[in-house]
Amino acid sequence: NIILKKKDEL
Amino acid sequence: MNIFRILGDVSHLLAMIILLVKIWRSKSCAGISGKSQVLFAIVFTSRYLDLFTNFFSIYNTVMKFVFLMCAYITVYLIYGKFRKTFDNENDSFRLEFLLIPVTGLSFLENQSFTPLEILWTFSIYLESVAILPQLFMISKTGEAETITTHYLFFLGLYHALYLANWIWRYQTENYYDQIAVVSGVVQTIFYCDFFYLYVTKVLKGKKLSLP
Repeated sequence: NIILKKKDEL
Repeated sequence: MNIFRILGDVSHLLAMIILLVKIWRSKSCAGISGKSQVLFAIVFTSRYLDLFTNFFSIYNTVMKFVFLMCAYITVYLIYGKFRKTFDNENDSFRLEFLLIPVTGLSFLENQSFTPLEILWTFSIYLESVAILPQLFMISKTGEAETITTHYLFFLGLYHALYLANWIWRYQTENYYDQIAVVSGVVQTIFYCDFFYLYVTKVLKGKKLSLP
C-alpha cells in the first residue's frame, strides 16, 4: 500500500 | 530504513535542536523568522495527524512527537518568552502568497481525496516553501548569525539526504512517491544558493553577509 509506505517517512 | 533516511532524520532533528539551543543560550531570537517556524509547526501538525490513526514503529511515533514538540517550543520561544527580541519588522514575508497556492494545489493534486490525505499533501507542499520567509529575512537584513547558518545547513542537508533516500528506495524497492519527490527537489533547490555561501564563507570562518 503506497499510502502506508510513504507515511512511514517523517 | 536506509542510511540516507536515518541520516536525513538526524540532520532534521539536529537542525531543530541547533535553533532551540541558539535561542535559549542567547535568550534572543534575533535573525530568526517567526513566520517560517509557524509554518513548520503547521507542517508537522497537518502531517502527523496519523499519530492517532496509524502505528508504524516506535521510532516513527517518537520522532513525530519530538518534531512536534520542537516546533511548538520554538514558536513559543519566539512569540512568547523572547518576543521582545523578535525582529518583527524584517519578518515581513506575506504568508498568504504561500498558504493560498499550497492549499489550492493540495486539493487539486493528491493521491486520494480524503481529509487526512489532503492534509498530508498540504504539509508536503507547505514544507517545500516554509523556509522562504527565513531566506527572505536574511536577504532583507543582508546577514545571518553563524549559528543560524548551521541551522539552515542541517535543514537543507535533511532535504538532500531525503532525495538520496528516495533514489535508494526507487532502486531497491521500486517505490517512489511523486508528490514527495517533486516537492523535495523544489525545496532542495531553494537551498542551493545558501549552500554555496555556507561553503565559501561560513566554513572558512567568515560571517554570512550579503553584498
